[in-house]
Amino acid sequence: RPVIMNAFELISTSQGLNLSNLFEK
Amino acid sequence: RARQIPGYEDPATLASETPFTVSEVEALFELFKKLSSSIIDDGLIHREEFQLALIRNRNKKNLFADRVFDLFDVKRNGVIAFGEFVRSLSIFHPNTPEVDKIDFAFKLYDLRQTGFIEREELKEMVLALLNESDLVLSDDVVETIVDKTFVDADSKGDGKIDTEEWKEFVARYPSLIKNMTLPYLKDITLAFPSFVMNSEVEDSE
Repeated sequence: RPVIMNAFELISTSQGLNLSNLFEK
Repeated sequence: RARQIPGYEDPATLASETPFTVSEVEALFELFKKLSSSIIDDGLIHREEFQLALIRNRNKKNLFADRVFDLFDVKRNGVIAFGEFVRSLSIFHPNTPEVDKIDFAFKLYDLRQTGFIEREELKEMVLALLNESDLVLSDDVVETIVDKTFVDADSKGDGKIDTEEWKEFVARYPSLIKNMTLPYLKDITLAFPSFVMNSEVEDSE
């Protein structure tokens, strides 16, 4: 059986929520 | 030069209201100047500039970058001023109480600001994430993921997640707010020596 992911865990991986990107050159 | 920036606030004031030191606020000002001049050089971060920095693309819509922008834009005037930038970023500081991070994440996910995270909103976010990641899942699978998560999180079973349920859910799955902490905000001056160098130059001017 496939592992059912926690939907919030899934969306927390969004690039748009990764604020460290603001600091990249 | 700093005073000419609309909405500029004194670093000492911002440092007194946030976990940042004065020199860290000054370092953040260097970052702010860079971000706020990437498309329109007016000392304010526009939505496109924010998105460009976050996802390296100013044209592609990103629901989550949009939501973060909306929360940073405290005055809701379509731009992020320096003070808003520093105060909002302070949520992501390692020393900021977890309760503030949990609250911020809830507001992010409460897309329509109803005070609840509704099933439709969660599904919309899952679809946005899949689209962003070029992942394709059948509608059945998406529904199952959303259903399972709701059964798990909506302890009162009323079809929506309130702040209390959200707090309990995060307590069970702490990794959900991992992205609410940027470890290097604790020492921006070490992590971003180039910003500090610049801010020192400004200090001596």
